[in-house]
Amino acid sequence: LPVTTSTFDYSAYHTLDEIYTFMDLLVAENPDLVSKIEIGRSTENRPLYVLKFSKGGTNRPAVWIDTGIHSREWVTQASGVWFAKKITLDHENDEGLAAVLEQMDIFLEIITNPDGFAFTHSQNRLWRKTRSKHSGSLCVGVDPNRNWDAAFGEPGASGNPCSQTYHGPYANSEPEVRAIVDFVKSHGNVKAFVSIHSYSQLLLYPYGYTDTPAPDQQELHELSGKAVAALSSLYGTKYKHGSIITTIYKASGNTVDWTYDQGIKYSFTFELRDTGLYGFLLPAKLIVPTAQETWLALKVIMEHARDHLY
Amino acid sequence: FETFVGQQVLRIIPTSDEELQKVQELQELEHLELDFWLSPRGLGSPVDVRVPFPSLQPLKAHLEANGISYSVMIEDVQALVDEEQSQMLRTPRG
Repeated sequence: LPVTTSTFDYSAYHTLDEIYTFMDLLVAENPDLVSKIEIGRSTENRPLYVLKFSKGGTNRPAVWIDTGIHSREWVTQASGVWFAKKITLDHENDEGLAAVLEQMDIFLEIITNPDGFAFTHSQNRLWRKTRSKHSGSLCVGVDPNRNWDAAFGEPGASGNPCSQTYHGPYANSEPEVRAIVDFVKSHGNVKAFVSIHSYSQLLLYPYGYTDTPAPDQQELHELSGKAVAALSSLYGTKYKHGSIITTIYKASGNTVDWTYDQGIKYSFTFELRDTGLYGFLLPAKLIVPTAQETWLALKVIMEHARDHLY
Repeated sequence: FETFVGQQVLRIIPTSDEELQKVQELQELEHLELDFWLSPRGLGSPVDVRVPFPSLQPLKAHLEANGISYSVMIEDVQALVDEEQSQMLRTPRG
C-alpha cells in the first residue's frame, strides 16, 4: 500500500481496504484540515466513514458529498478519492475553495455502500444494491436510492426484492441510508447535498417523485446550468440538467428528494460519465478526467451555497 | 466470482411510443433477468440492458419480432471485466 497520498495512484481503481487506507493517510497528513468520522455500520458491519474538511468552528454550515451509493459505479468512488486529495491540495491556493472553507465545512462519504463495493470486488463486478437479506425472498439487497422517506414505496420504485430498484421493506431500512439520515438530522446545518452516481452525464435536482416543480426550481435550474457549463468547459463533456422526473423518469424514495424536503435547498444528484461504450466498466484512464471536470461543477455549487446561505 | 461470459449489453433507442411501451414491458419479464443500466425514459433516449447469455437469443428474437432495432454496445462483458482486473493487478501497490 502507498505510504503517502502523493504516491497513491489516482488513475487506477482500488479496493475497499486501499481506499480506507488512503483516508487514514489523508487524515494523518492533514490533521488541521481533515478528520474521519464513523457515522454508522453497514448491514455486514463495515464502518461507514465520512471525511470532514474543516478549518474550525462549531456546527458550521456544511456541504455534503457522497459517492458510491450504487456500488458498481466505480468511477464515483474513484472520483471521491480524487476530490478528497484535491481539497487538501487547493484549500489555501484556490480562492474559491478557500472562501468556501472559511465559512463552511465539507463532508465527503467516499464509500457510501461498502458491502456492495466489497461484493463488486469479490463476487459480482456489476452489483448495484446493498447486501441486506429479506425474509421470503432469495434475492438480496435494496436500492439505496429508493429507500429514503420521500414518497417511499410509491410509483417509481419496485416492491420486488429481485429488482434493481427494490425500495426495501420500509424507509431507512438500510443502515447505509439510516446513517446519513441520522447524521444530516443531528447536524442540522447542511446547506448543500450532492449525491453522485454514474453513468449518463446528468445533473439533476428534485423532484423525482412528483412532477410538481420544487419551490426553488428556477434557482436550482440556473445553478445546475452554470455547474454543467463549468464541467463542460474542461473537456467538452456534454451534460443535461433538470429535475429528476422530467429529465429521466419518476423515482420515488430517492436521496435528494428527501434532503430537499428536509430543507436542504441545494440538493443535487449527479450522473457522471459515460454514455459511450463502457457503462460501469469505464476505463481507469478516464477516472482523473471525470473527477477533474466534476470538481469544477461541484465548486460552482459549493460557492453558490456559500454566497447564498439561508 | 460471478462471470459474465457470453453476456452482452444491448443499446435500444425507442423511436415511437409503441417501441417505448414494448421496451418498458421488458422490465417486467423477470425470467430474462435483464439488468437495465439505463432504464427507458423517453423517445430517442438510449436504453442499455445487460443480458445474461441464456436470454440473449430470446431477447433479440423478441426485439426483432416487434421491429425494434438495437445495437450491441458491449460485445463481451467478461472481456471488459478481465481487462479491468488485469489493470488493477498491474497497478503498483507499494
